Amino acid sequence: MLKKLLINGFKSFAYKTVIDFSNGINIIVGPNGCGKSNIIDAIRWVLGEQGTKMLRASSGTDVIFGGSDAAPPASYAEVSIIIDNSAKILNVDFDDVVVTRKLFRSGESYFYINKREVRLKDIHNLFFDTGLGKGSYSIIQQGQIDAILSSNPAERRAIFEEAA
Amino acid sequence: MLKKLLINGFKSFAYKTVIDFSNGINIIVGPNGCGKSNIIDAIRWVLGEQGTKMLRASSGTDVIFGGSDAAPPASYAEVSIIIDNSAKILNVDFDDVVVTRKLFRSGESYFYINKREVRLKDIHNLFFDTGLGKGSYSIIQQGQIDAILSSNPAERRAIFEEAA
Amino acid sequence: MRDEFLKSFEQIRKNLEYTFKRAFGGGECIIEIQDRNDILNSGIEIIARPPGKKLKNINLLSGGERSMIALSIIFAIFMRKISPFCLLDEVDAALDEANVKRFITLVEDFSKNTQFIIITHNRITAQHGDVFFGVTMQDPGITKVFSFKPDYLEDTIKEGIY
Amino acid sequence: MRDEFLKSFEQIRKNLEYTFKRAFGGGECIIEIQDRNDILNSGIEIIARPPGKKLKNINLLSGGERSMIALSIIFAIFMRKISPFCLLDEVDAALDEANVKRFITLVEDFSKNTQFIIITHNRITAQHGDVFFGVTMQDPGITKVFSFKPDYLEDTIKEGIY
Ligand SMILES: Nc1ncnc2c1ncn2[C@@H]1O[C@H](COP(=O)(O)OP(=O)(O)OP(=O)(O)O)[C@@H](O)[C@H]1O
Ligand SMILES: Nc1ncnc2c1ncn2[C@@H]1O[C@H](COP(=O)(O)OP(=O)(O)OP(=O)(O)O)[C@@H](O)[C@H]1O
Ligand SMILES: [Mg+2]
Ligand SMILES: [Mg+2]
Repeated sequence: MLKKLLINGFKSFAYKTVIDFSNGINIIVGPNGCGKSNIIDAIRWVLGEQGTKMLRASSGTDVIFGGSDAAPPASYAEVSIIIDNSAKILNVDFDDVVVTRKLFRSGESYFYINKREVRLKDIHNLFFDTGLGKGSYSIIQQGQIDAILSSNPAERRAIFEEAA
Repeated sequence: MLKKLLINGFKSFAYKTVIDFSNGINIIVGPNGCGKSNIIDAIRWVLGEQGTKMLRASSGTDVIFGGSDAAPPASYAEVSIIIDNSAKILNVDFDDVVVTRKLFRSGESYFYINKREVRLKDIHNLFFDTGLGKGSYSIIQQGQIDAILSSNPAERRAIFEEAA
Repeated sequence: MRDEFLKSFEQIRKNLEYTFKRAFGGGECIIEIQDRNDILNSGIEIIARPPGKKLKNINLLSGGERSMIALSIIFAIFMRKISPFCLLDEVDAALDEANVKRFITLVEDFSKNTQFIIITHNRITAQHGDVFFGVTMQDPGITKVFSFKPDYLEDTIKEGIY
Repeated sequence: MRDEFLKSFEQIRKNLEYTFKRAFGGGECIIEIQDRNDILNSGIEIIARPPGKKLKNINLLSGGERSMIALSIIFAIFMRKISPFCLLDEVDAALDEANVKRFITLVEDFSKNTQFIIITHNRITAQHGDVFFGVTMQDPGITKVFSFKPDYLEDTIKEGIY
């Protein structure tokens, strides 16, 4: 299970935010445009998502807090996720796995697994075939329901292909 | 204004249904799949819509009630619309304009304006440039909001082109 | 052909200033023909700045923000050719309570001169009607329609809206 | 490659029988690879028969019916690779009250073995949580998240859901 999420400087999270999730069903509510889907984007991003379309960004550094009337732009985006690994779903020897991703405006990018610096592909390997890697159906974004129903056969196919 | 709508044998309207609309704001509610959008389709159809995609049909005769566990298929679909024309928006000399469209399973098709038989193109001419003809934005269907936002530039363009 | 499109586009842009302000209470929305040299085939770019935020392409905005922008554009187009009636089918699906109220305000603006027929699952939208119709399917596959008074709104159509 | 796709497709089809029955309480849903001679490029057809109605291509069904079918397929795919957690973002937007309850039943089925994080504007979905998080933007453009108890559900997040 996902135990904890730390978001700092990622999209509309100008300042450090910590969310402690619980087992079972976690409900997130709030007005339009206030950052709910951005939480999903943060999780995707820290799990290694690169696709700008999936992250609703037009370039990599778009995900760094760009400023608003109430705060200046951030110089980096950082997300950490703590996953309970007591069932050893992830192939590492820790009961709690902490994955961190950090991106600076310069494009400099850092990845950590339990404080050890790694490369993006190590993040991808960690989650490969766990149901959380690429092609998992465990993250259903706003509008993805329509992709399945899409009259565009390629779009619909993609959903089934990813599952294979 | 739209005064009255008669639907008989069209889509899920197995039996004759009469809806008396009022001026101002008319609200239609009901569970999923029970026929609300079919009312919109009926209005489009009687105003001369031919596009199977717009009507959610894969062929012309698809709009005829096809039967269910509770009733056998209908042999024809018929929709009549009564429009208040006291402001002479429609170029005919009647205060109330009644337009009727009837389609049999054989494909035989009939159109009437105030009981006089006409052709489909007379229906199109009647509504041309009234805000109700082709390209009007007065009918916003379920999912059409997404067409404007669509990342497909051709889809988005079509919306603006129709308005011109 | 090309001039007609340009003329219509300019008018929509002008109307959009009004409808966007009504929808968002502030901020701005810019629609641009991407390729001015190939107007008839060019894509159309939409960028918007909700109040207090930064200007962004609409692909980067939230679901509800995108719905409100689309509605602003639709009403801006609608202003060009005012129709005797306007049919809206569940256009409020992605909106929170505050945005539903702003959407209704836009509708009420136009409803002085235009009859509206609105399909909705939203309790708040539903409360703003002058007349009400319930659509049901008690016999499988067969639609029945009945009209009812607002005092029945809560019970009668409870199964259709939330 | 092609065999993997076929094997996965067959399994999804089998799971779909279960999820569709849970979602619709009856009826059937058929997914077909359109061109068996060109499996890797073929489109996929989806036809369904809600209880009491006739078998139809999903393009001809209602908005809410389509959502429930998509959710049945998504859960059928999900059953193939059970994940430690599942994130759902406003998947209930087109559903009426009865369908929201069936959707929640499907979620509760899976939640015995999977943690769910669900974003919703729907009052009924929201009531079925174990824990609740409110997301707001009091300072323009800056997100704040706070957790709260169900007794605050009605008031605290009234502005976010309806
Ligand atoms: N890099 C960034 N810097 C600042 N703000 C950003 C950044 N990226 C996205 N945003 C803002 O985040 C907001 C969108 O947030 P999000 O999509 O999470 O909303 P939401 O709560 O899911 O709303 P809805 O209920 O409408 O779906 C947009 O207004 C956008 O401007
Ligand atoms: N020719 C036909 N004969 C019989 N039933 C039909 C026909 N065409 C469509 N239907 C049925 O009408 C139903 C769809 O109705 P409609 O789209 O009006 O629902 P709705 O009330 O708008 O629901 P939602 O709230 O989900 O959008 C489908 O179940 C479909 O099977
Ligand atoms: Mg969202
Ligand atoms: Mg509908």
